[in-house]
Amino acid sequence: KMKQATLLSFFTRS
Amino acid sequence: MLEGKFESASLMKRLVEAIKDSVKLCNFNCSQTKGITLQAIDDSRVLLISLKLDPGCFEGFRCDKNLVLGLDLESLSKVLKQGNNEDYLTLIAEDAPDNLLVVFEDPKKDRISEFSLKLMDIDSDVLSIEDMDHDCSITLPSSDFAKVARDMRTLSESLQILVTKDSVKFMASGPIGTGSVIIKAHTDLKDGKESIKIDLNKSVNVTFGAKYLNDIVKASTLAETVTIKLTNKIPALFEFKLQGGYLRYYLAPKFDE
Repeated sequence: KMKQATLLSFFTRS
Repeated sequence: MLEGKFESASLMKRLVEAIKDSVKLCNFNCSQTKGITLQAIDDSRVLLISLKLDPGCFEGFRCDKNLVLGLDLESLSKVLKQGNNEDYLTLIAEDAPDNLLVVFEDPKKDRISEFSLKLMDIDSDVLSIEDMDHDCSITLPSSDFAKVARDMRTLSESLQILVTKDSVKFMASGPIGTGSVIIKAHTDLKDGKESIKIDLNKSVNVTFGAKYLNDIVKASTLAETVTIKLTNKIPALFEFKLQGGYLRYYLAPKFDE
């Protein structure tokens, strides 16, 4: 089963 | 005051249709030097949309003061549907606007329609996206990519993409069976836009949610080609070039738990 990553793990809030 | 006139309404109509199913509320940032830019993230925080419309995208562009126009894309879509593709479209806003004025003029100038759209205060996350180095870059006709994304979704909710030096393999595996499509790099001398270009630093094996890819390919009405930049285990970039701007999507991958 694959898990969906979110963008928040890669990019920071500015 | 903002006054941005498009040579035809069709660009804005297609843009809003391409993104409105992914994000509902968006801030349109307007400035004299940058034109109109937008960054929006879908509710699940998996897909990010980045739009740039340089002043050169417009037949005329003036923006005396930086403005943020908070718009509901469903409402904007309803208004944009009132104009014909070949109408001139002008967006007008005051310096501290409550409303956006949307004006359509047919090229013969015997019909002018005006709509005023209420603006909203939208509090949205903005992410800083630095230029990333990618393991590979693929450019292919956007309609080809749209067909693969739509077809393979019928098999599985995930689409695996494997890129090697001279081919891209799309694979889906689901309850009814499996499928794969292989696209090979080639140069079409008659029509460069039909070429498939693969630049590879490192082979890539990534998986994405088919639902998001199907949202992204809605932008294939905006550009004949799409460039896909992939790196193992990091978000992918899908870019549709516009005349003097771009529509980019950043999509987070799926991974094995």
